[in-house]
Amino acid sequence: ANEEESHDEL
Amino acid sequence: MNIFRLAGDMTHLASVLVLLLKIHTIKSCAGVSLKTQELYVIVFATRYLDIFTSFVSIYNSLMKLIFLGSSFSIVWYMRYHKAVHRTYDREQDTFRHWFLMLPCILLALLIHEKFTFFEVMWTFSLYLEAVAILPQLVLLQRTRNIDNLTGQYIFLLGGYRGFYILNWIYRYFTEPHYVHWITWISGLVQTLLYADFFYYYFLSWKNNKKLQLPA
Repeated sequence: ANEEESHDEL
Repeated sequence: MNIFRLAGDMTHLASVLVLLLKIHTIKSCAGVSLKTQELYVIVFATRYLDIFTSFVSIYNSLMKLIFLGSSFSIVWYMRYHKAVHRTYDREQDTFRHWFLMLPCILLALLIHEKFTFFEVMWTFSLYLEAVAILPQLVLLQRTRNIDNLTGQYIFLLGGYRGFYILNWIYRYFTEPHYVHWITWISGLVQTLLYADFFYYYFLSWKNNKKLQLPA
């Protein structure tokens, strides 16, 4: 499953 | 992390440090728009809502705290510190910035990647950041000459997003499935808003003259 894509940029 | 993103984050950090330096050392916020600073507080507050729920890296969390802390303290200084507040020209800084927020929240409700609270808030913060500099640029047009620190602050603030554009191009070509149209378009709009400022900033630097935007 596509893991919860959190925003990795500021 | 890539060199463009690091350069962007360091340029962004430098911009807030230049502004804090100006306000803290010479106790002056002349030429600085409080409206833009307040918009940036909202930008960071809505963008970093997940600061305690999603951990990306030490660097990421540390920078979020720095941006949140610096933007809040700049607004605090400009509003409540007597000496600094005295240098704030309220008559000129009249951009109705709350009206900027409404279209951004509506647009975020319409165009987003996922319809979740965090994602809509995050998208709202992207759109808001794209236009947050407008009160500052309007103030710049009105106050004839601005001091070097304020000019450097705006230059660095505009430059950081330019580095981010290079970062997005780099990630697009190096990471499969890395596509974020919303981020890219709002980042591009944000940088383009600085175009004329960059032009006059470069001219003033080349001719070694005071920075003045045409009325």
